[in-house]
Amino acid sequence: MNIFRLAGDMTHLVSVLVLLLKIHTIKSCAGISLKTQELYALVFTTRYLDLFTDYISLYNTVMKLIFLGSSFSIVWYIRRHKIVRRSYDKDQDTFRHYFIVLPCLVLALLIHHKFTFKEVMWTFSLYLEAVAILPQLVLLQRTRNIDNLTGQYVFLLGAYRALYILNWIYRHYTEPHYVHWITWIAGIVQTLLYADFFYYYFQSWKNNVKLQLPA
Amino acid sequence: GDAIPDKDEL
Repeated sequence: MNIFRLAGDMTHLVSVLVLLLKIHTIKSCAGISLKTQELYALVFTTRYLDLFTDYISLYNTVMKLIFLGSSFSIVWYIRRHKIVRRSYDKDQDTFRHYFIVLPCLVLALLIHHKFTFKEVMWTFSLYLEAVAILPQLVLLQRTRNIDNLTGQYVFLLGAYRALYILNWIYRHYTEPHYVHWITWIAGIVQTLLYADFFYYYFQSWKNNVKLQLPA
Repeated sequence: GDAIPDKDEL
């Protein structure tokens, strides 16, 4: 474990807790894409298949349970909670799941480290996580109203993967045989997708104006 | 191919 990865995990943890807190306290999911949340639930499900088979550390297991629990409870809130669901904007959140899931699945079947079910699922989860934010970014472009919590959520989500890139660089230089080019490429693509959001987020923060994404 | 990536990361 290195500081970059710990900071990345904590940033990721805070991002999901910020979102859960928002939904739970104000009982609203305005501006949140259910599609993206469902994709994240799928990312964690396919990535943590080894949750009950390989024990790595208490930290690893606890964090996996938190990420699984939070992503599924966010989906539950938006789908099932009698108050929250009313604020879900299904007419605007229209990104088709299979436009993202199918290409990632095909890619995982073609490019992976080892052709086993768990390995292909793990690779699929990496590709999926890289693009899972797209429905959320599309929704933000459409609704154009980005409340603070949603802006912070997307920012923290992007920041966590950027910190992981520093972790991979660090591990590449400090650990022999640490070669994960699939992880690195997926992680870089993921962070680049946030780049324009980061730009507008910093602009709004610097000029102290409300965050507006160009149409 | 390279070693199977250890899955110690989240």
